[in-house]
Amino acid sequence: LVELVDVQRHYQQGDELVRALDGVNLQIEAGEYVAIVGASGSGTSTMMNVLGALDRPTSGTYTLDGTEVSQLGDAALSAVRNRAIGFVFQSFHLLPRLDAVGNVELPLGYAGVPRADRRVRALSALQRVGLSDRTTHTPSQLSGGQQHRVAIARALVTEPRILLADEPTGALDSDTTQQILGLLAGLNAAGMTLIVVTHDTEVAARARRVVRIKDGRIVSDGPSATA
Amino acid sequence: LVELVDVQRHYQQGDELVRALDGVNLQIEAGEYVAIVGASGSGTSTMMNVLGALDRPTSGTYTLDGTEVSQLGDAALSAVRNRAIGFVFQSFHLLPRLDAVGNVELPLGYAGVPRADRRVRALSALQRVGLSDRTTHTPSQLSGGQQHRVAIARALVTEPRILLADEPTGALDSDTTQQILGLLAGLNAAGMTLIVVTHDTEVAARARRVVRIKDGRIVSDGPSATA
Ligand SMILES: Nc1ncnc2c1ncn2[C@@H]1O[C@H](COP(=O)(O)OP(=O)(O)OP(=O)(O)O)[C@@H](O)[C@H]1O
Ligand SMILES: Nc1ncnc2c1ncn2[C@@H]1O[C@H](COP(=O)(O)OP(=O)(O)OP(=O)(O)O)[C@@H](O)[C@H]1O
Ligand SMILES: [Mg+2]
Ligand SMILES: [Mg+2]
Repeated sequence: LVELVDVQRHYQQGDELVRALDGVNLQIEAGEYVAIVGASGSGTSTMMNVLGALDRPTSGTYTLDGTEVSQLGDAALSAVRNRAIGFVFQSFHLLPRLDAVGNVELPLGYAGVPRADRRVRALSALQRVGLSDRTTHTPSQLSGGQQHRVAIARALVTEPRILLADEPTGALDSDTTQQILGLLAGLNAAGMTLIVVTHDTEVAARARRVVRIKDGRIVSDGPSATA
Repeated sequence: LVELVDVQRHYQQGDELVRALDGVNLQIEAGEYVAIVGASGSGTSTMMNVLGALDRPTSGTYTLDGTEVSQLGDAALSAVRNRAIGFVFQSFHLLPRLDAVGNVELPLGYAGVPRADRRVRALSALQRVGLSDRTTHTPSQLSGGQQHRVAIARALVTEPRILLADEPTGALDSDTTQQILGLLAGLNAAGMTLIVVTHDTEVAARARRVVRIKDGRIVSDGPSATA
């Protein structure tokens, strides 16, 4: 379903070249549950941005469901992202002037879902992350973990084939973390492909495969301890 | 050193009253190392904002080093914050147009520290959080954990008497977390008062006292398991 071949992502920083990704080869089948683990600065978010078609590699290819993503124009890329991919960003990227339900409805709007259906589905997604009593709060009226859960709900509301989650439990206490992990496990059992960056060994343990990244390269790729 | 008496912090949300803090009484002595633990939405950040003099309670008093903070005007409050308190925000609040060293120098500028000294001290703070090779990167050119560490360095650069850290290791892998916890332990041993909100039991274990918050109230307050 997802294939990265020899992916490089470089940044020129003054006279220094930062190799955020330095030759990444990765294949993920539909329905897998993969944890991506790496130290701070190792390249995990950069890899997620390439997988989410939000960033183009400096070199190498990204093939999603048979289509080479680098060949797509912006409009086609946007449509692919909206239909196939749900993304939980490490820094959430909620719209400050929309309340929780407004933020969660947004991808449904882009997908052309009728207004009444958008609201019902957004409220249902918020209920699944435990935020039914915060739907009319804007991001600044929400705690860090509540904002995190709005971002998760927004990523799930379109029922994407692939969920890319960059540190989905970073701002959550352990009970809420377990609640979210249970939700994700259920979605994966129902067929959703999950690719999750995490620093939390407990989150990585829930995945069936662990890919370790160091200095922009994959250094190990195998079954998780609990697989 | 720090005393909250009967602190309430309410928000009117339409026809609902949100009691983010619902009668908090807390005393912390100079040199203590306190972890504040609570579920997502329990009121920990709200409490930190009151302690950091960034938010005034709806009712109740906050006394810092003998001065009742609610009596101070904005200028006096600003000066107290700059001199006495270092704050690591849950969402970092870095300035997007300044690079790492520029962000870390900022509180030294407000404190009137001469330009050359500011740079030396900022670079030293960045070195202590392992970011010597990222000093000229702006926040968007940094990973999540690197941004987090810039926020930590900025909070420490003025050598404040009190460090308020709201989830200081949330975006960090375990090795970097240990590095930061070691840094904090050393500063506490040298006399800095540490008040740390955390969801991470490993971080709470490093503190000597744990205060648990639920629904805006303190439900327990005692020695940490490892104290
Ligand atoms: N401006 C506001 N208006 C209305 N409600 C608010 C506002 N700010 C915070 N709240 C509510 O107050 C409660 C406490 O928020 P706070 O940010 O202190 O939680 P927290 O303990 O830091 O949670 P987390 O661990 O998720 O960061 C939350 O339920 C939140 O929704
Ligand atoms: N725009 C940029 N310009 C220069 N360097 C960058 C840029 N974006 C990221 N980097 C660097 O690329 C490296 C990888 O960044 P990335 O965000 O992928 O790390 P990460 O694995 O997600 O880290 P974390 O766990 O801290 O979030 C980092 O060292 C970072 O400083
Ligand atoms: Mg990252
Ligand atoms: Mg908080």
